Amino acid sequence: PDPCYDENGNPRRCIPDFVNSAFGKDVRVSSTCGTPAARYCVMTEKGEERTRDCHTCDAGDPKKSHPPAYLTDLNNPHNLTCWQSENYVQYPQNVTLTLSLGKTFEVTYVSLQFCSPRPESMAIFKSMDYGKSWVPFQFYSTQCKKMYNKQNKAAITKQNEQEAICTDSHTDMHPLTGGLIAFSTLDGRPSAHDFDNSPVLQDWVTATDIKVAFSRLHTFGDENEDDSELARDSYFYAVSDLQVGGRCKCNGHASKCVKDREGNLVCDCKHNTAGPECDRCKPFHYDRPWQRATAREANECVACHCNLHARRCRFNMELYKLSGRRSGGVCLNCRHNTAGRHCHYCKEGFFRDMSKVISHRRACKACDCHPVGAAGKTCNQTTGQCPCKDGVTGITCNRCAKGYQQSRSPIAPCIKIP
Amino acid sequence: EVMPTLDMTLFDWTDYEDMKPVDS
Repeated sequence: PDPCYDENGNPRRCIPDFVNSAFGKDVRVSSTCGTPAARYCVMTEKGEERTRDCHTCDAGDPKKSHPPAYLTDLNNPHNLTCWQSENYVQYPQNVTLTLSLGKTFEVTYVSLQFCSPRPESMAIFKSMDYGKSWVPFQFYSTQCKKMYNKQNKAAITKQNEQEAICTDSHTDMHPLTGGLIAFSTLDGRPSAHDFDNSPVLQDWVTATDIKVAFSRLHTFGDENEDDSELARDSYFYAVSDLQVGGRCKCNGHASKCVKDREGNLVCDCKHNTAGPECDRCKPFHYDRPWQRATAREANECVACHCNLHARRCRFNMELYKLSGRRSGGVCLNCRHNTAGRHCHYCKEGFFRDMSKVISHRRACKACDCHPVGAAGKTCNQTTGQCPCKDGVTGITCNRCAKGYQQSRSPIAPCIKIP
Repeated sequence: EVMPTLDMTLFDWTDYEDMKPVDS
């Protein structure tokens, strides 16, 4: 059964499955260790004692490399694979991870699992235009004001629901490995419980790309001491898993996303909708304005009513309002000699053949008014009676009436018999 | 009694050339 329709065939809201949209995707990173091969040291603590266990990162050796692909590969807790930056890329330099989702998604969370200590400051950004522009999603810092000019844990109200906040949560240096940063896009936002009716939050969770910027490393403050080289080799960013949880954005009109002919991910639109996000009505389905589906109403697009006489139509808001928000479609280029908003009557010079339904292609017959006997070319829409000159009779005005005879004048074709 | 249909050939079109149907 199609999730977009109920058992009676009525449309209902449908949404694609929740997925980790980062899984298996390429991540562009600004720094990766191993080119050239370099030492790095992993810190461990036992009580007060801190030890460093050093290894080599070598991009040329698969067993010693830490490529960005490890960010989005299968996250096996028993065999963690970590992407790792170069050593000591410290503020004001930052390290960025950029992920293109390849499609608009509604993002529910962004999470990072660290192999290194968590950063002292980092920011998550989103793009809604495939990386052309970026807006902040969330900031993490022990010094929100200094780093990002944001108040720590600012209150989110209905007035600033679409604003990134900064928090010092999840910024502790401990654990030295395995720490998590998880940002929930809707958590704490007042309209989250009424998401269907909140265009602000619908916009807020929409993203085509995610960027993470690691701004400042956590250190023990020993990077400027005598053995600073060893210390600096201990400070880097390393992440075992980057997840972007969400759903392919289809505005409630598709239950899945599929690849199109060009290989782009697009919604498998239902409810007579079209577009990569089912964000418009498909052609000839403009009888009411496009709307996102809600839990209560599928808001499917409806075909224009043109009685099979038109292939195109347009939406008219004025007519839609006048109809009590029921119908606003206006048929274009009515064929088969029909006319009107719904091609529901015969155009001038034609009349309804009542033996046929209006949707019949021959429902309108030519008036065929006589060029001399008729006073015009337009006949009665219902009966087909042409307007006859004095003394002329017949549906098409092609005969002289009783008591009249044909004259030689085309102006007065029938004259009274003397 | 059904009257005959108008006979286009009987009309004198001299002063009404612009009204004259093509096939008359």
